[in-house]
Amino acid sequence: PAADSVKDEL
Amino acid sequence: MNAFRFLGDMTHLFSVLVLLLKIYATKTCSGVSRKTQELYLLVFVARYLDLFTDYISLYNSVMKIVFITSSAAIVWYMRRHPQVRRTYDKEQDTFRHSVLVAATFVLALIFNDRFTFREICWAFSIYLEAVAILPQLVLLQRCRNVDNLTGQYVFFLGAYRAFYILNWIYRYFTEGHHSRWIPWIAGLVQTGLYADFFYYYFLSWKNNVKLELPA
Repeated sequence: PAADSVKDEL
Repeated sequence: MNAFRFLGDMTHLFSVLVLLLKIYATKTCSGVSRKTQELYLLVFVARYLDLFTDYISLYNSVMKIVFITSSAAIVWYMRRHPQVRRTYDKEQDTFRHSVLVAATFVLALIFNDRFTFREICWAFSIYLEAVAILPQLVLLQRCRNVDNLTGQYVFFLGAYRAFYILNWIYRYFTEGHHSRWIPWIAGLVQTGLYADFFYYYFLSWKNNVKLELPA
């Protein structure tokens, strides 16, 4: 989901 | 994955490996703040809770494992290794990092994307990472003579977050406007904390003299 886009970062 | 983020991850990885190598090769940790290393271990553990639940990519999982194990190894060396732990500047590394942990945790309870365990831990890890370098910067000012490996370690650590800010700018214009104010503000604070270090590091590099931080 778009909201978690940041969570794919380290 | 854009170039800024990849460069950021590589400088971050490099900074941790430089420090681990310095400690492993020289068997000394003088000038290194154990408190900062403990804070970074906490940052990684709090942020990478999804390591076993959400698979994003091989790169993502491998890097998380490398960051957690290398920072755990550094803390282990500084706490347990008989030779290394003797060289730890215990009297100099006096920053009350428990205050940082408490303050950032409270901040995460107030400011988070969603009031869930995962999100609060994630916000906590972002805020804590922004201030985790403080004990190390204080120690550097006390120790005065910064040995170049430790200097390089701090430099790469600052460069990594600067690359991440460029990454967020890039993603803002290419992927649309997701809510990412938490890493934005924390990232700017974090990079700001390095500003004076970068200044003295650049001067020492330009004048080709040993890095001396003003008391």
